[in-house]
Amino acid sequence: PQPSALTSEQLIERLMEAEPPGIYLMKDMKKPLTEAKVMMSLTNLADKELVHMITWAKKIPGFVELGLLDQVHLLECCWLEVQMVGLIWRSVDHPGKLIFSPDLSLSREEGSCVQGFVEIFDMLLAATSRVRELKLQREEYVCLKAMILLNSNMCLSSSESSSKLLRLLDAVTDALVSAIGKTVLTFRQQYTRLAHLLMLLSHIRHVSNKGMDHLHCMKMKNMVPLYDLLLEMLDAHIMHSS
Amino acid sequence: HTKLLQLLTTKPE
Repeated sequence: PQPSALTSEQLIERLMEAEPPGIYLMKDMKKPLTEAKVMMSLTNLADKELVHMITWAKKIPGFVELGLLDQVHLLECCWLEVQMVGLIWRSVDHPGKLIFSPDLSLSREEGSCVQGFVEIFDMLLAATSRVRELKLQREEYVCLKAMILLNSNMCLSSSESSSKLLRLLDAVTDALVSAIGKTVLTFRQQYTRLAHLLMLLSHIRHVSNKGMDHLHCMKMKNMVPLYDLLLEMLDAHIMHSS
Repeated sequence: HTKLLQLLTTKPE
């Protein structure tokens, strides 16, 4: 069904059902941690997560009705942001740690063995603290993640595709507003909360850009084996940004 | 974007 035919409750339900499963690394990282071992594990996880992310995107009501190249473009633009918001969500109950997967969590100190990671770790930990303060609800989280995908690029192939995308974004915005409306807040507190949640997204975009540059550097230094899909997604970013 | 296209166009089981 078209997203406009769904009520906000139904849309949220569909977004909840689209949530990807927890992805396990299935390999114990032997101590001491080294730059190569950490990068290897994180890129392996990112590659596995990408496959699930595509399945997730296809389950977002209306996404597959966009042109195929627009779907490609949106996913290429937002994949690291989507992975980062997932990481933040998983880490919210574990102050000082980032939960990359159920079997891989790293503290700031552990992350620091990778050159250039501390800055990115600190930004992710700060964003996680903010999400903790805001007591983000699961319903709000799924809406924000869908928004990241749908808002990742404004340049679509046709004006028809762009207007479809805008209608989709409107439906997700309505769903987010209705999720916020479920909380015991005054109207003023509700729109302040909406603003706070949306402001998180610009931080996530910023960290994602930093992370993308970092991954690109690591690739240039041959520090990581990059898997097919991950490599494709990284190259697309380098191409779009240059 | 061969792999991405391939994953986007496969029908879910």
